[in-house]
Amino acid sequence: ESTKTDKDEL
Amino acid sequence: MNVFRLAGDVSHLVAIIILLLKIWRSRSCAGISGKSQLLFALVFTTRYLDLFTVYISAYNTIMKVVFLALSYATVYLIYMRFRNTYDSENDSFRVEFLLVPVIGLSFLEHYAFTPMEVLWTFSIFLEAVAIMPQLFMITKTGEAESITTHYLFFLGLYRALYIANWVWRYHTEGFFDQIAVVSGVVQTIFYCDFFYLYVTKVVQGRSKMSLP
Repeated sequence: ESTKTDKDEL
Repeated sequence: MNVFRLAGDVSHLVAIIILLLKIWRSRSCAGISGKSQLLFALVFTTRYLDLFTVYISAYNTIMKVVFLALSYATVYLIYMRFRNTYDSENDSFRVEFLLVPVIGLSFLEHYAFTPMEVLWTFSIFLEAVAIMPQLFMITKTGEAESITTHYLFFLGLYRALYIANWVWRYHTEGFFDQIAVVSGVVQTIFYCDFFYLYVTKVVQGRSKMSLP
């Protein structure tokens, strides 16, 4: 699951 | 990081700098929607709260700080320094019509029900519609200075490049961020009509873009 902690996009 | 993503970030930065320089050099924010700029400042503020919690990379941190600083500088110029040139009469879009549905949606659809995740989702949804006061203002006055249209062009280009980035990432890494992709596509659609006018009017040598 995608969460904010693994989001590197701006 | 891929070339589309990097080009997208650079376009985003170029757009913000174009707007800031335009206001600074002309000592005027005529034709600029302060509401859109306030919304963008809110977008960056709610999305980049992770500056305090996780470290991703130097690039990531620096870009976030730069975007935050430039967006607040823009808001400062419009509402404080050059507020006598601010055209509040034509910046009449009702922001609550955007904020209420966006807040509601971010509570309904998110990856995890935590403050950080809900605020991140809020920022993604809000960014998709934050340009609407500016587009509304152009429609209302019927024209935009060419420098304002260059700003919008780079902002739209940034969104289009992010879509290319997601297509690339999907094929190379199997990466798919549903919330970001769906609202990113919606956001890009808002620029299509403008892109058409930009190419047919501004690029072909007119100083102002007038609506037909």
